[in-house]
Amino acid sequence: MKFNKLYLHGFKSFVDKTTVDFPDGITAIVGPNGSGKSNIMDAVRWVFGEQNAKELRGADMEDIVFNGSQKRKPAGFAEVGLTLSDIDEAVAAKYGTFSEITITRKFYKTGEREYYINNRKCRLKDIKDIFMDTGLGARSISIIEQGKVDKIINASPEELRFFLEETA
Amino acid sequence: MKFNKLYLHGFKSFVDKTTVDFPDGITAIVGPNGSGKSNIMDAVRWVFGEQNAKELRGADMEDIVFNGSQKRKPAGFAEVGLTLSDIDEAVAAKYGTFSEITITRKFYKTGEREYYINNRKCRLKDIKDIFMDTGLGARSISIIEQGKVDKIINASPEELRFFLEETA
Amino acid sequence: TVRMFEETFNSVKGKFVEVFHILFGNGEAELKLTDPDNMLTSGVEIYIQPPGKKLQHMGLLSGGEKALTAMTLLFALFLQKPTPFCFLDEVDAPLDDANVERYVGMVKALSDKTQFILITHNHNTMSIADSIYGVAMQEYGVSTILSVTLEQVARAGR
Amino acid sequence: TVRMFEETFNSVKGKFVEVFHILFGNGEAELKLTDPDNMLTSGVEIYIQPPGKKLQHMGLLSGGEKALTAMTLLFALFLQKPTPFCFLDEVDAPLDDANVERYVGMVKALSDKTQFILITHNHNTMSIADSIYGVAMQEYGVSTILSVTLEQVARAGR
Ligand SMILES: Nc1ncnc2c1ncn2[C@@H]1O[C@H](COP(=O)(O)OP(=O)(O)OP(=O)(O)O)[C@@H](O)[C@H]1O
Ligand SMILES: Nc1ncnc2c1ncn2[C@@H]1O[C@H](COP(=O)(O)OP(=O)(O)OP(=O)(O)O)[C@@H](O)[C@H]1O
Ligand SMILES: [Mg+2]
Ligand SMILES: [Mg+2]
Repeated sequence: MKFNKLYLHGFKSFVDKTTVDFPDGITAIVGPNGSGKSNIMDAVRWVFGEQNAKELRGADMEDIVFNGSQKRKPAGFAEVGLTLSDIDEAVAAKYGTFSEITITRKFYKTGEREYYINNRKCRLKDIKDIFMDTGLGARSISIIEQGKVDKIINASPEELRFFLEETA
Repeated sequence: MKFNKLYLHGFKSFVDKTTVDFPDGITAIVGPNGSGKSNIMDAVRWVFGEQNAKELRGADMEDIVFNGSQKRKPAGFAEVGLTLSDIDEAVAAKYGTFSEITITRKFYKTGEREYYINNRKCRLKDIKDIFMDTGLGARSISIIEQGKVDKIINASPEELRFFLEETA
Repeated sequence: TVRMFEETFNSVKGKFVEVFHILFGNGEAELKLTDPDNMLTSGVEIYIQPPGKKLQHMGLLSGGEKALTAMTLLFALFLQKPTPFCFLDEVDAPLDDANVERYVGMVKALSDKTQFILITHNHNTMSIADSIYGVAMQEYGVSTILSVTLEQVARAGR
Repeated sequence: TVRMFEETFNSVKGKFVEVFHILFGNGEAELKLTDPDNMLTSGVEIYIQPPGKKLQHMGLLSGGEKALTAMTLLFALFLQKPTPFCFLDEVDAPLDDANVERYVGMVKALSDKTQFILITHNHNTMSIADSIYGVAMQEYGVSTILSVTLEQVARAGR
């Protein structure tokens, strides 16, 4: 499985349509304090299915929708899309595709939530199924938020066992 | 009030008698990971009277005593001394000194605790009295531990009021 | 003491805004009382709005913005009443280069009344120190400390 | 699945020691089962002993040692079974220059099987990236992202 690109629209400080390509190898994300770097990681965890706003540094889910700036009005919805390739054959067949698949999550300030796979509506469970057995997910060990690197060594023995089981 | 020097002996990784001078102005403390920099701050908070081992990153008070290394045996006690000058006149008179005063704290692995001011035994309360109205103390806002800079903005409104009252 | 707290609060409030503009450039900042009618027991809250952004709760601030906000309050309290001594352990770790410059600028400005001890890995922070101590473990597990120069530190890092 | 867990545990245990020696130089490290007689439910614990120091509980480790220990386990798991993607947000902040070098060395070694995304302010970390994105707010409050070079980043920092 490969991550090809991430699409953001109205998610936190990314009010305009923004696309981020993920080339192979190592990508560095740099920029001043408060410019929006960690918001990109929040977008990835959200599109993976994170349901708890606090895990995304918000008080409630509305906090992920762009809430305005000096010159801009608040947005009405937040949308994040993630395009993947080299996916598992069985998964590719299910969605009638040979290579790329795009998972999309949308949240409206009015409260509606929508999930899509290749522009076809689906449930959150369908998105989670794509990542089964890959060790990936909103709270997977391979995503480490800012200031939380100690979460691994502060983990309980049961949690550490769980991390090992994910790699079995 | 001025901090002149800090004396460490058997405190955490400072097993040998060590003296650190504190000149006026700005002093930087640098060095590799794990070399003992934060242990110096723990020593300052301990000599100010910190009674909770967890605040000094230990499980219990024994953890502040040097517990041995490849070539050294564990120490039997920990001792920290802090020399101050330009102290309040009333305090100076009480301890029969014109300028410098040294506060010392000792902890033996057997459990005894000793406090000294200018080599005369005293109680912890006597040490705390020296810092009355200076805004200084083991948990004062002007000592910020590693990774805890958020303690100020995560403080409750009552705690923030307390910080302001200390400067009244 | 109610009068005293009120005076202190108003004075620190002004200094908080002053320091905020030095550390953040523009933007809005305010210290507010949770219960202004009851000066004896009211708590204090921080409201900040980084330049050009909307007011929001503190949780949405970035790592660096949180550290800088904490320093804003600390330095405002020092302007109100300097404490003899301040000890900061790697508070510059989350800051970008520009904010490290502003942070050390404030430290320098306050250092005539307060002794600062800064534990840091950041070479820009080291460069403003009047004296530098290097902590090392020449013998495993045993810490020693000795006075060093900036050149010695730069050489050791390589 | 008991057999499977046992095999995985023994394999990761070996890799944990291997990575520990790359990141810490010498010292001892071990992954232990809390209840070895009961493979089905036993938990896992980390024991480490930095070079030349005594074994102690994890709370006494320094900020940098804790971060490096966390990376040791993460990278050992990746050696066992690479995940397609790894996203690290300023995990290099508490590390000194020498440990940043070791950390990026491991990332490079693992990057043929795993895509890494590293948020960082550290110029040594940026220098090993295959591509760099700069995030900025040219318009206040609005984030944009564009591809940049190392020279552009170095110039912006000045
Ligand atoms: N819903 C939202 N609408 C608009 N802006 C938001 C929203 N949520 C967060 N932000 C903005 O995003 C900024 C924080 O972004 P982020 O945490 O990604 O910064 P960062 O680049 O990681 O900075 P640092 O280097 O300090 O960690 C905040 O200043 C906040 O104003
Ligand atoms: N009681 C003790 N006896 C011996 N060594 C101790 C004791 N307590 C702590 N240590 C040692 O002190 C080390 C940690 O020191 P400290 O936290 O001061 O490091 P540091 O210089 O701040 O590093 P960093 O830059 O990573 O924050 C640990 O590796 C530990 O072995
Ligand atoms: Mg961030
Ligand atoms: Mg430290």
